[in-house]
Amino acid sequence: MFEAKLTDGTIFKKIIEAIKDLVTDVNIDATPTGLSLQAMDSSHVALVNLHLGMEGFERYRCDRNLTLGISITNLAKVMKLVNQNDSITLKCEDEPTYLTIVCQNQKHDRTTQFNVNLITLDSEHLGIPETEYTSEITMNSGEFSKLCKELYALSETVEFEISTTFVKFAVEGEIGSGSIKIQTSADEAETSRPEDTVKLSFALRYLNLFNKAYSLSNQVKLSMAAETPLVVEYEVESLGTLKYYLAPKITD
Amino acid sequence: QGRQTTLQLFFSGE
Repeated sequence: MFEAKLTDGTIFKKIIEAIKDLVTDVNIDATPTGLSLQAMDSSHVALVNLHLGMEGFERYRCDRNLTLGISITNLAKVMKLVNQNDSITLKCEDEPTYLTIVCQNQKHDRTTQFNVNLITLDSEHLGIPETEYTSEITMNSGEFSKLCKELYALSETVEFEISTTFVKFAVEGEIGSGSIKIQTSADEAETSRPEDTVKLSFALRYLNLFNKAYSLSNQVKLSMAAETPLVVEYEVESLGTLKYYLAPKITD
Repeated sequence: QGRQTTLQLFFSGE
């Protein structure tokens, strides 16, 4: 059987909220060491990669590897039943046809249970090669979210440049061109590999979808290398990571 | 604004 209990169920709710506009039906892999999920959006431009380690759960048991095909759209509807401070338990039998979700408040006097039907999905698993990212930056997730939203009003595409002393987000649209440059000497942002600079362009529409995860973590890590998809990574406190990959835009 | 690539260009199918 499989059973995983999180004391703070709103974390799981936030994760589902943060991926539901990108991916619809996904396979969640439950193994003795944790839960993971990898899925692409329908246009194959973005990919969601989630890993939650068993250590982060209050209780975790998974006797054998299970693939749980689930509609994220429907799961998001069920997550509306999770209130602030509720714990959440996910459980199912070994040959499951549904996933049971149990939410309980702190006083233990209110319990909500819902069985979500499972679906069979063709898995479309992509192998992500080992990549040495030449440019990495960690910045305030709220600031990154705000910046992407504001730039989207001006342009569909943003060019990222990460260098020794700054990170620059440049846009060019019908109304003109401009950029936001953030000095990395401030505590909020820092480059780990300062000697290299990479410039890559990305669709802001996707970045705005990724930013729905900003409430999961105060910080977001951006990783880039030449001619490689961008990685936007949020650490889920003591549980694991939620990573988004975004294919770049190229000029022919 | 450039052409949007897809992830299959960079990642391999399994």
